[in-house]
Amino acid sequence: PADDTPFAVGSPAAYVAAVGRVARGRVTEVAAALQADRQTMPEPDAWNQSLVQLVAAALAHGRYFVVREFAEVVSQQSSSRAIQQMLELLFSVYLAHAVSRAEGDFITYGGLTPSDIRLNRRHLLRLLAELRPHMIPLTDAFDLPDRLINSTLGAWDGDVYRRMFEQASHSPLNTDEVPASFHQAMRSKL
Amino acid sequence: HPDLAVERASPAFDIEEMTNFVDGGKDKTEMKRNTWSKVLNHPELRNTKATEYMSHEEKYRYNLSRATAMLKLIDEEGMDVNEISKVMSHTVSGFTTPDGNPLAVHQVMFVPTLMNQADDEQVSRWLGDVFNGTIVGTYAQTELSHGTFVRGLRTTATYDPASRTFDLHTPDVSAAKWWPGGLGTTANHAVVMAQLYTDGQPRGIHPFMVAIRDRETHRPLPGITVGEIGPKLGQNTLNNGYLLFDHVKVPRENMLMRNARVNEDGSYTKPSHQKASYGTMVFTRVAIALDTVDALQIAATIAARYSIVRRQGEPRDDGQEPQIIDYQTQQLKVLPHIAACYVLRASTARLWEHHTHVTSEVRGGDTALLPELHATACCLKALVTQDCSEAIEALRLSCGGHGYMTASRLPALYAYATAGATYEGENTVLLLQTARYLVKQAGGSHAPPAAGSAVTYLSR
Repeated sequence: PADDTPFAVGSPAAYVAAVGRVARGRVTEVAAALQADRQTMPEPDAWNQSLVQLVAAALAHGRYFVVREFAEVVSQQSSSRAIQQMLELLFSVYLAHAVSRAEGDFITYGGLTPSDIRLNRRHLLRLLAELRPHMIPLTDAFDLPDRLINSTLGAWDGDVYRRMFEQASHSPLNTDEVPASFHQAMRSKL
Repeated sequence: HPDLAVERASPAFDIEEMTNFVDGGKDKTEMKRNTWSKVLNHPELRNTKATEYMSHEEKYRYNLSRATAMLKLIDEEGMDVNEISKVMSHTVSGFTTPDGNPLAVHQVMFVPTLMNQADDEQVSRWLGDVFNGTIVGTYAQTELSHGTFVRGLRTTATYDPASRTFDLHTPDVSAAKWWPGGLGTTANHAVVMAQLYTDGQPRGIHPFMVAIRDRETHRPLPGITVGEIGPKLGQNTLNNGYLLFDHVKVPRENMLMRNARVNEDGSYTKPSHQKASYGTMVFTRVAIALDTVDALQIAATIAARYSIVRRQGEPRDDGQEPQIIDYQTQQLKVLPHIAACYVLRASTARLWEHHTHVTSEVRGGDTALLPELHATACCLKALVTQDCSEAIEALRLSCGGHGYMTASRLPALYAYATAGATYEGENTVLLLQTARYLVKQAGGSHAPPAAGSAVTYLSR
């Protein structure tokens, strides 16, 4: 394995290591398959035999890059303890969700067992409940003025239904209560 | 709304401090707010119109006038060209040009290309006209039947030492330039990527600065066919266009020569590095990733606030229907994507810092880090646009029928993010470029990665 850290549900470092193992497993496996195919067929054909696995390998590498960089950001930043805790919670949600979206990869390459997968599913749902009370402050922190959001559903004050009626009033079909097309001959009179 | 007031009553952290984290520092938050304030209060920008019921041409005119006002604002404020793409991030551009910015490619590709690929003499020759608005440009690479496989482009630029000109030619309609934003009716110049031939030898794809319309009359120049390609899923006033050349003569001095050169006698000097001319694409891909996270942040904010306000279900003991966010299914639709906003933004910002560092190294002649940067930028652009596109769709679904309304803005945000999965390198092709680099690393046929490299895990 790229990183021998044993997997443990709830440990961000263990998740990051598992994401790294998936990336390494994906890349080395497809590299080996390519090398073998090159012995028996022309390069373009060998490459084509592995395209799906190559794409999966690149995505796994990208995921590892993302989590590795964020882990460093969290460890290096000097914000308050409250911010640190919130970033750790967000990271845990991201990691548990990433595992839940690619369970097969984490069993095949990441060193997780079926039992780990079951535990992760429950862990993710617990984390969501933990994150829930912070949802609005976390999105408020994106610091987006209403005019930049420009949505009937997403304004700061939450006055959703009034805005929806106001937007509907702009429809040209609401200009007259009886649209002009009604004054054409009715089908029954044609 | 009382339910939102409850949510905001006692946050567990300092929201301003978290905003500073998201922006990359207190100074960046201040700079951002300062810019937004100027945009939102600018006399030509502050009053907006609903564009949903406008015709295609009315929308174009409206968005172009606002894009022009934005350019004037950038000029008035003397903003650094390197800051422009950040200023024009989706947050602001969705306000200034809600249906797509016809000048976006001018700002985020044409200008950076000139800065990075023109030599010093060329920069001084053109940049004044670019900044005073005489030259409006675009970046013409993709062809009607040739996309991300850049080596397969078929537009030719054949050098003639006698006239010291390149003959720029579109061999058939399949090689028509197709897609560049602003090319339709906005730009009067284009950086055109074409197969260079000197001494009868193919030299690969190179960039050329080409005038396509008269600066005074805006009429297409002789030998040039140009127009707009028509409506798309979203971003309909980006003014994507087509362009064909019928043996158009381009002066030798108009090949961008920072990386490769053609001398008067036709002798050719290769670029110092095979990927040296990829600088603009790398820059743009990192910018796309950041910009798409920006769209995800907006979608997440919309879905979060709606999920608090919306109540639906059997009334509880207090007589109120439950808030939809208290359903586990809704939490799974919304909350992981808020986490993704934080993780993807910070990680992509790190890649931006890396890009800035590598670009300065390349300018100093050291191209060692360029292959890894190129591979990482390809990969991140693909991963982030794919993740954000899927996430925005999930957030749209979390808002039920109201998320299907244009007025929610979620359809436009989805169209924006999913466009990012297609343009500036279709994602599968980009991922295969990354994979090629990774396989070489795994097989040991590349130089060992430098300390701190993102691929050291492969060489263990």
